[in-house]
Amino acid sequence: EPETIQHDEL
Amino acid sequence: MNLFRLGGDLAHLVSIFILLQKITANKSAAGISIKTQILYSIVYVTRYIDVFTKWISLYTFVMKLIFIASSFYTVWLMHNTYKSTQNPQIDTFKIRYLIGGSIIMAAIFNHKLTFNELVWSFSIWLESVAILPQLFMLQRTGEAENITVHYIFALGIYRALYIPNWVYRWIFDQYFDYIATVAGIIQTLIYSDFFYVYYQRVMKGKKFELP
Repeated sequence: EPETIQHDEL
Repeated sequence: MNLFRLGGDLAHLVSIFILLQKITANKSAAGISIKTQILYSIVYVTRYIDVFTKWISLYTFVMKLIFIASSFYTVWLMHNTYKSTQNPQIDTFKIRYLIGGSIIMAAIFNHKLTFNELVWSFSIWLESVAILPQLFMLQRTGEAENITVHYIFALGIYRALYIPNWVYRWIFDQYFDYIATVAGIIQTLIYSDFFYVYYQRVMKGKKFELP
C-alpha cells in the first residue's frame, strides 16, 4: 500500500 | 485524462457559471438552496484540503481553486447581497443528518486512518447527498425556472459522466477507487428521477413542473 494515496480526480 | 472525465469537469464548470449568471442577472437567489451551496463549500474545502501541499497537475490545481472560490462566492452572494430574495421557509432540509451520516460513512469506509484520508472520504460521501436540499426545495415548490433546472441538470451530468470515466480507467488504467465509485453511483441515482422529469418536460420545451 502506498504511503500517501494519490487522488487525482476532482 | 479521458473524454468522460474532461466532459464531466466541463459540465461542472458550466453548472457553476449558470448558477452565478442566474443569481447576478436576476439579482435574485430565489429557488436556489443555500443549504446545498453551503454543503458544496464544505465538500470542496475538505476534498481539496491538500491543494497547496500536494501537486498533481496545473489542471487539477486551477480547477480546485475555481471550485473552492466559486462555492464560497455563491454562499457569500446568497447570504449578503441577495439575502432578501432567498426562500428560508421552503429551504428546510435538515443538513445535520447529511453531515452526520457522511462522518459515519467516512469513519467506516476510508482508504487509510489519516486526517487527510478521512476528510477526503467525508467529502465524497457528503457530495453524493449535497444536492438533496435543492431537490427537496424543488419538490416543495413543484416548479422552477428553467435556469435553475439547467443548473441542477449540468451538475448531474458532471457526476453521471464520472461513471463511464471510472469504467474507462478500470479497463485501461487498472485504476479503481471503490469509495468514489459507490458514492458516485449513489449520487447519480439521486439525480435519476430529476433527469427523468427534466427529459419529459424541459427537453420538450415545457416548463419544469413536477407531476
